[in-house]
Amino acid sequence: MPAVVVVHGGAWAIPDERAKQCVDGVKAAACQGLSVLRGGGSALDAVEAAVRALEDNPVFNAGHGATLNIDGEVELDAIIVDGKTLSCGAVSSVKNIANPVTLARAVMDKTSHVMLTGEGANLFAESIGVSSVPTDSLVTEYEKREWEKHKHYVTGVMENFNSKWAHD
Amino acid sequence: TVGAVAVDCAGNVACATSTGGIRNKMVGRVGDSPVIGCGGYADNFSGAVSCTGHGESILKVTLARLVLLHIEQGKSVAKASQLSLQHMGDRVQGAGGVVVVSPSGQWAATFTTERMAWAAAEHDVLWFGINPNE
Repeated sequence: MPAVVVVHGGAWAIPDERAKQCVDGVKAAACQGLSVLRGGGSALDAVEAAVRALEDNPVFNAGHGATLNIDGEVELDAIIVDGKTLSCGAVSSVKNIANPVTLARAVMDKTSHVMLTGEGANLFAESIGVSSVPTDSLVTEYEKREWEKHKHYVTGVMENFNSKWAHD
Repeated sequence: TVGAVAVDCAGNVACATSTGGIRNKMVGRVGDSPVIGCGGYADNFSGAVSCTGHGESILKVTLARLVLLHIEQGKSVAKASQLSLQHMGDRVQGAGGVVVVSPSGQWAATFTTERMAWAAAEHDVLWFGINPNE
């Protein structure tokens, strides 16, 4: 049976100046996932490792490259699903967690629930020893500039929804 | 948004998706990424999917589960991805992308946005791309 890992770094109008960084990042993440499989890890271990690599790369909108909400805060979402058992874990609107995918896996492995959100997700993280990190460590200078620029737009986020510039 | 799908040597599949959401989003807004069947789904019966794109559109068509439904009906992973993204465009005018893998190791990276960075690693081969039809 062939082992395969496929990753993406987000679908949007990626500008030319960021294209190489994005491609380099997804290549590294795919290799990270495959190395986990080669080491005897499961598909679940591989996708967690690959997504952690992408979350740790500030080029991507997740973890260390997160966008800011209208209040200038970071709110992160993640999910992980095991196709063997249909087990699933997810977190939403969690703040200041470097690797939300690993917190999602902890929800799957350590609770009887599927999703924890907001303050509850952060309290769960604290209870299992996942420490929060400062907002500044998750936000790049590029994102701060873009957030400043876009908050002065006449159109709001709802008007921009579904345009090529504004989506997850 | 970032995501990954994988199949291991035992034929088990899995998916994961993670995101910072959309810039300037309302406080408390949650998109598709953490919602099961929308931002991702995995089932050894059909495959694993991770989605990216316009979150509200992906939610409305339950995109990840829709891709797997097409696979269950006999479509290839590539065709299932294309049909599902086309459906999302037709019904709710949303654009996005998916990565998919089947339990037998078939895979696809498909998108309807201008670009999506993707990579696939299998055996000693690394496939990658960012522009349509690469």
